[in-house]
Amino acid sequence: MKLKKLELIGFKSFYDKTTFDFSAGVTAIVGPNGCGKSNIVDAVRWVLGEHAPSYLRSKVLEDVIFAGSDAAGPLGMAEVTLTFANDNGNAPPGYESYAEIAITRRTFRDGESEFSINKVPCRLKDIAELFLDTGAGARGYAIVAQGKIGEIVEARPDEMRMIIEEAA
Amino acid sequence: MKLKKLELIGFKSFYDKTTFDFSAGVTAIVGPNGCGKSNIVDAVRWVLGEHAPSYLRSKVLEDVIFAGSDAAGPLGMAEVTLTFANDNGNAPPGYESYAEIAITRRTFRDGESEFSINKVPCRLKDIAELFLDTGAGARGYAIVAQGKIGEIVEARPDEMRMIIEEAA
Amino acid sequence: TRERFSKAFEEINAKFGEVFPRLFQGGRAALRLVDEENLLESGIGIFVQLPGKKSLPLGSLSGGEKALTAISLIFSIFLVKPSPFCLLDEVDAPLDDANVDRFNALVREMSHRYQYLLVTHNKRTMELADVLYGITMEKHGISRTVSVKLNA
Amino acid sequence: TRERFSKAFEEINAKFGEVFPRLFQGGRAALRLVDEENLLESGIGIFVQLPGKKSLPLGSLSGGEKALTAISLIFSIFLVKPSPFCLLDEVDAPLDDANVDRFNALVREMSHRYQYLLVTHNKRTMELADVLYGITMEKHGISRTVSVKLNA
Ligand SMILES: Nc1ncnc2c1ncn2[C@@H]1O[C@H](COP(=O)(O)OP(=O)(O)OP(=O)(O)O)[C@@H](O)[C@H]1O
Ligand SMILES: Nc1ncnc2c1ncn2[C@@H]1O[C@H](COP(=O)(O)OP(=O)(O)OP(=O)(O)O)[C@@H](O)[C@H]1O
Ligand SMILES: [Mg+2]
Ligand SMILES: [Mg+2]
Repeated sequence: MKLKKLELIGFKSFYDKTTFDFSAGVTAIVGPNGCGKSNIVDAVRWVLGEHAPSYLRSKVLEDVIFAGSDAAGPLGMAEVTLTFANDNGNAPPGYESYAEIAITRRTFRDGESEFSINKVPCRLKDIAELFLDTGAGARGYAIVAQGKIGEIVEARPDEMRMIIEEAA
Repeated sequence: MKLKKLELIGFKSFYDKTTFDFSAGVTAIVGPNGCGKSNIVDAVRWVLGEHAPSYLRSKVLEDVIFAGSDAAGPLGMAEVTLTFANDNGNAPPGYESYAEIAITRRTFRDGESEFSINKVPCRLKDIAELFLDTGAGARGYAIVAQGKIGEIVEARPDEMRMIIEEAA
Repeated sequence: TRERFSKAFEEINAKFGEVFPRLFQGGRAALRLVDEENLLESGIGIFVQLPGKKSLPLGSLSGGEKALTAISLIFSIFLVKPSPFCLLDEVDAPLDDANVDRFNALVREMSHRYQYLLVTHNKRTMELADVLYGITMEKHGISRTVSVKLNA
Repeated sequence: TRERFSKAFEEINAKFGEVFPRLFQGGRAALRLVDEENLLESGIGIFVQLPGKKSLPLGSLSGGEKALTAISLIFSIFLVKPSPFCLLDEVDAPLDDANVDRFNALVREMSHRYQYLLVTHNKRTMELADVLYGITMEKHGISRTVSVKLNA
């Protein structure tokens, strides 16, 4: 699986629909303080199933929906889609025949979240299972939030065990 | 009071006696990762009376004594002296007539610490009282450790109250 | 002590209201008593509004915005009750170039009255310094000072 | 699962022993089972020795040394069990120029097989990128992407 595209609308400071096309190699995300870079990292963890507000720098899950600014009023919905290309063969079980896997999460002000894989509604559990043991889950070793790089070194022995088990 | 000089010997990575002369304005401390810059900040907090190892990135207080390296064996003592010039009048009570105030802390492997002010032995309490309500105590608002700048913003209301009271 | 506290609180709050918009080029900041009735025991909350943005909980500020807010608050306290020196260890690390320049300009201005010791990796901040101490570990594991020349 | 765990543990430990000295230009690193007898439940500790220094508890590593140790470990795990991508938010912030260059060289090498997404303020790291996305908030409070030209 390779990361192909990320689409955000109404997620935190991304009021308008915004698309990121990813290619192989290194993609750098740059910009001034407060412009929305870490919000993109939050969007990726959220669509992969992150359910604890504190891991999303929020108090409640609705805080991920665009709350308004001088330029526009608050929105009622946030939606993120992460699309993977299934080119190099290690597709998750059950998805070998798909050329792409698009994961979508949508939430409304009432707190309900809807998930879908390739536009087919599914549960949070189904998304979590897609990335089981790959490190790319919402809290896997492959995503390091801002300021948290030192934490893996401060992990307790039982926590370090869980990290290594995920890679087994 | 103005900061005039800092002298370290045997404190963390400062094996040899090292002296820093401070003047008015801005002094920058620079150097590669791991060269000893934050150890200087620890030395200042330690001589001002810091007694909790965790605030000194240590497990026990003896960890502040030079532990040895490829270049030299471990030492048995660490000593730091911080000297203030008493030029602009707001000397601590009882020290108005001194031109300088030199605070010294020395510790040995057995964990005992000796304090002195202008070479006269004193207790930790005497040092803490010197800087009461000036923010320059070991945990005052005037010293910000590496990576901790965001913490003041995350303080609980009762903690913020204590910070403002210190300045009252 | 009631008068002392409320005087310090008012003065720090007023300074915070000046320093914050200067560093952020706009916006507002204030300290608020959580329980207005109980001056002697009430906790204190921080309220900020970034220029052009809605006022959001402090937790959703970015890494750089949090650092700059904290710097504004520490400097505001310092202006009301200066301590003999101010020692900051890489507080400029999360800031982008524009914010580093604004931080440096403020430090430069305050350094006429107060002493600053700054640990930094940022070349723009190094240029600000009156005295530069380089630390090196040429001998394995042993720290020493060296004189540093800033290349022009 | 006993075999799977012990195989992964051995492989990650071996890689950690290679990646760490490469980033630190020397020194040693290893993962150790806290309780050798109990492979299925034992916790795992990290042991590092920096070049020229005594082996000290991880807590007394410097900010940059901790970050580089963590990067070595994450990349070692990645080499044994690659995930579809690796997303790092300003992990280069605590590193000095020499360590940023070593980090970038390793990322460049691994990026032939794996996808990296790096949020950074560091110009040296930007130069490494194949694709650069700039984020701006020209309209108050609203994030948008812009195309970025790296000045030569
Ligand atoms: N629900 C929301 N609605 C609108 N704006 C939001 C929402 N949540 C967060 N924000 C805004 O996003 C900004 C933070 O963005 P982010 O943390 O991504 O910045 P950044 O680019 O990572 O900056 P830095 O370089 O300082 O780390 C905050 O200023 C906040 O106002
Ligand atoms: N008691 C001790 N004896 C000898 N060396 C010590 C002792 N305590 C800490 N050290 C050494 O000091 C080093 C850390 O120094 P310090 O944290 O000051 O680095 P720094 O210059 O702040 O680096 P960075 O830029 O990464 O923050 C460690 O590598 C450690 O080996
Ligand atoms: Mg950020
Ligand atoms: Mg440091």
